[in-house]
Amino acid sequence: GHASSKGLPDASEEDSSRLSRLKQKLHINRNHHHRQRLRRIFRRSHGNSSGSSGSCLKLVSAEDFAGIALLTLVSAEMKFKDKWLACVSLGEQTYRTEISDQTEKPVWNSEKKLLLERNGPHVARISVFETNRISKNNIVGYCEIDLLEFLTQDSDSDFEVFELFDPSSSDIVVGKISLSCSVEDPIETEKSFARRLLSIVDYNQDGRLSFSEFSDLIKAFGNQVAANKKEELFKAADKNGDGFVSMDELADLLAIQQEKEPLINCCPVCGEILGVSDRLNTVVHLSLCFDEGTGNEAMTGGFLTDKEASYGWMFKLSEWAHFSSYDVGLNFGSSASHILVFDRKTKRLVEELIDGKIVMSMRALYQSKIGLCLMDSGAKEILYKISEKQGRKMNSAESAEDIPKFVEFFKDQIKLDEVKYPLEHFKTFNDFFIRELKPGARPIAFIERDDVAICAADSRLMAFKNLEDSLRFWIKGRKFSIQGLLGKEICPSTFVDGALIIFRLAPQDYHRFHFPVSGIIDQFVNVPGNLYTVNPIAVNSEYCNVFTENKRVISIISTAEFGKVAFVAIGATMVGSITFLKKEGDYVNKGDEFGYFSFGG
Amino acid sequence: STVICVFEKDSILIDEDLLANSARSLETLVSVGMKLGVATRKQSEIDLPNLENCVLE
Repeated sequence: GHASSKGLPDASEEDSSRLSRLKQKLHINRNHHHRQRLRRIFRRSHGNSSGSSGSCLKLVSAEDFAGIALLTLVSAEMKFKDKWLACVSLGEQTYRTEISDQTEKPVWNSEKKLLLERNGPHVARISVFETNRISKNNIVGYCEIDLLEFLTQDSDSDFEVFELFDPSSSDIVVGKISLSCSVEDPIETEKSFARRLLSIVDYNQDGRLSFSEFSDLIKAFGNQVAANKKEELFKAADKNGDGFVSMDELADLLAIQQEKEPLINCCPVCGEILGVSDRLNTVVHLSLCFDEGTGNEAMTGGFLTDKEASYGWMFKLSEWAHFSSYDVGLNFGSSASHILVFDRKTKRLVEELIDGKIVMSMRALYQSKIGLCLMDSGAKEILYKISEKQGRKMNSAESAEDIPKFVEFFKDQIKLDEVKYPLEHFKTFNDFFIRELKPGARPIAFIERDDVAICAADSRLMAFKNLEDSLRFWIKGRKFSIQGLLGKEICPSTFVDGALIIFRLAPQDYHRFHFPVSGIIDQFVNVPGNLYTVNPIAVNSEYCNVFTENKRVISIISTAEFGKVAFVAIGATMVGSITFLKKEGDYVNKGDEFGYFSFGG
Repeated sequence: STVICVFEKDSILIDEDLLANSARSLETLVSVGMKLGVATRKQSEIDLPNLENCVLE
């Protein structure tokens, strides 16, 4: 750094600083009790995974682990020649490799540092795509790996080979993929992070910080309190008193300080506010944000799903031209064609599959004033008639031929192995549509406790504490209200300002709904109406009032724990038929089957 | 098709992860039987008079 405030240390000082360095080493070891614990969690792995920097370790135990895992997609063996790309999805992030040469044994050696936490997403989905120049890239095989399990298993080799499965039926193997995963030593994480930080303000590259350089760094953290205490922090950091802060000393300061009073409130790279829950999480987050890859074939990130990562140049062109964006949340216009949902089980984002033509027609009908005029001039009646006609068709014997095509289109979203009967059992498409599941296919949470409510359907769920929140974040139809939803016969005052939970069933979902609570069915109220789509394209549109204008049946359940609960089953275009399996006065248990939706008006 | 459940005011504590996703206008993929929330108070406690506070005249 710049000339320090003191001259260079003389010989006698040299001895004392060596002694203090020794003490300091002991001090560090004693002081970082958590480091011993982490040491117990880790053990040195044999050798090194491909070209990764720093020491790589295997996890001995995964409880309350939080750290950086280095995942490398090494190679694959497929059953035919093509140009291949692979994607890794973990939580809300997806990364992809470069495209391989034309081969059946692609080699990528592509690595990525991933944030791994016990209570965060730790099941990674690896998907392999065959690439095409004009048409879109197709997923050929996938596998799901619990990285924490992978890291704790006892294996000498750093590489593991996993089978890749056909998305349409997970018992057909379509290839193999070889990958390695190791954990970066958290001490190494802290050091490499300090090294990255130090290099930013070490203007004369002597590998240590003078007071003025240190001050610039503290200022860069944007923390005013810390900025006012620069001298104090500098003295605290400069343990050997040589007037400079070395990389180790900076690492210690950041680690210890972050625990006591955070130096860094938000990440200087992505701006995310950093909770002070665990200092290692902060350092890990910052390391990943600062990380520019280790020079090896680092994967390309910034995608939300593997589907987005696999899009070719056409989609990129449309995104670049801002025709459509690919994002979470309320989407309008062409961005509405990519509906992303968060899979609660895998903690990963999933893109909902909808036929492009259907999206175009829904956008035209529900997201514009023209659509509104069309509705008023007869489109409603047409939608109703189409649904009734579709119901008759789906109840015919010929409709059974559509079942395999339907299963193929939603290939990795319908699990045939949990359906009670084999496909051949279903005589019509509607029979398949209201298929039952095998007993135990849907375990009921806390089944013995009636004060715990459960999800009523396999669906995409939105939950709000009250009506205002639902209007703010989701339902944009101008006429929506609790009174409007429950109809005239039911007094809304019981439910005003109550919580609202929306279970939206997509075509591929299991279409029977169950009781969310135990209690007695007080009454059923039929409310005739239209059959608009319940797709978010309509629900998020101000031109359409799906939930107060669609055909629906309201049932009131009296419960000991929640008071009264209104259960509103709402029909939709094509799937307008609502059937109940219980009647007024019945006592029901949460998790019992309540009824189902099927094709028809 | 859609099911909407409406609860009485303050009768349920919905799971935090579901509320957090909904506050980002992000739907959560759930299955039948997954935990939704917990009753905030036993309805019976509300209905029954609170005898402890009664005093004999």
